[in-house]
Amino acid sequence: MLELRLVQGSLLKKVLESIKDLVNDANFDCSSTGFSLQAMDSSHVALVSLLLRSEGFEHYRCDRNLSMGMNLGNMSKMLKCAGNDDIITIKADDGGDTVTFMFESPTQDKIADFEMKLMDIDSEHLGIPDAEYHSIVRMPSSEFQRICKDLSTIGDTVVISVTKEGVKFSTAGDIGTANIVLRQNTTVDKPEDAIVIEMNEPVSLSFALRYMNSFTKATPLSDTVTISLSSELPVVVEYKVAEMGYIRYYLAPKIEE
Amino acid sequence: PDKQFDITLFYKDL
Repeated sequence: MLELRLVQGSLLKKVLESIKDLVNDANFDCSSTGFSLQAMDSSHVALVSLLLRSEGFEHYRCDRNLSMGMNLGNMSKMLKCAGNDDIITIKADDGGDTVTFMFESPTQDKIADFEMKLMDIDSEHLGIPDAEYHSIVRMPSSEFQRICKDLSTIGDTVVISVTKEGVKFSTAGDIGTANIVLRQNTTVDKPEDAIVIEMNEPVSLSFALRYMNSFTKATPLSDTVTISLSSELPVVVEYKVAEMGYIRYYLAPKIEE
Repeated sequence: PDKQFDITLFYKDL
């Protein structure tokens, strides 16, 4: 038996919008730790890792570890039927082939049940070791979204370089080139507007902008984004999900042939 | 032209 009650149901709606274009089908894993997902995109270039800790739910009952295969497009369709202020409860029976999403309006005058069919999904689970990153950039998520969108109108690949001067996002395409440099800025009124660059070693890596743009679908989840870079390793783009967890995107770099 | 790495090259299958 599984029953997870999330008062801030809009978080789950936003989480789905952040991953459904990247991954078609995925297993949601439920354990005493929380509600989690790890999945790759169909071309195995990017990986998404989601964790919503059990403490973040108003009620969290998970009698035994459960893995539920879901089509994220269909799940998104169902969650779109929940109001932004609704409380969402996820319910499933052990060994069952459906999951139920229950939506309660804040005033309790509307209660809806949506039952979705589960599917068997064969998925690889990758072990991601904790790494010391050469450079970590924290910046407003809206700024990162803007940069990815702007650069993708010029080119297909972004080069992200961190030096002691700051962080540079560059691209090149048929019509020309673009470079955007951000400098550390911590003298801001609101901490979420800060640009914090932690450089242990300079680093420069190339990534497909198409994926970066897809990651920025998570922008509504968090005011800030953290980009962790190390030479010859996938970049990690992390958005916090309120106080309850995170969504992390891992993207393999490109190299010049 | 750039070569795109596969993410599975970096992390071990559990």
